[in-house]
Amino acid sequence: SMDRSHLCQSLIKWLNTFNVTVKNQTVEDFSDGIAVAQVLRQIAPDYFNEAWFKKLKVEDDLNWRLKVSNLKKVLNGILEYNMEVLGIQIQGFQMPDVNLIGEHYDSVETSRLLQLVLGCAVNCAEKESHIHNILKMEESVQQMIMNAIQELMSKE
Amino acid sequence: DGKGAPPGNSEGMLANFFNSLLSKKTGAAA
Repeated sequence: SMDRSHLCQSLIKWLNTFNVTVKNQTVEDFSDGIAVAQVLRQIAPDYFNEAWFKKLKVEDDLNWRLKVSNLKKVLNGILEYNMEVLGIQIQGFQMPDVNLIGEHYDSVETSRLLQLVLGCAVNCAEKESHIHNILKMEESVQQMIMNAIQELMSKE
Repeated sequence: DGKGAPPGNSEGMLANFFNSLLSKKTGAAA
């Protein structure tokens, strides 16, 4: 099985290739769902639109309950986008525990969330540009990303 | 630990994988 702490670092490096207006370097930076939501907006702007984004609380120093509330909305959005737009039903994949992400900045659970974002990117209408961006990354990161995609594909 | 891909092969393997991903058809609304 995958080294998920290592995977988390590789996926954060990949997410750093997107433009976001919030901090996006550490696992903690991903604990309120906002950086992920901004990336999703770039991946599928018609689906993850302004109205969807406005359901999230965007403030510095959110308490952990509000972070978890954001993360639940982000996770549900990802799963609905997979079903409704991509026609992908993910089965048998261990879903991220958003409580552990929001309260404890857990890198294993964060890796599961970021892995689902990766799945959106490489299956969306603009997947070609996302895949080309992945191919510009260092080989060790590409390797981790490949493993993560392969695991997801085995659960579709 | 000896369980990874053999050295020297990984670049081709990565290219193969991502090329196959590019040609994969997805999208319920496509």
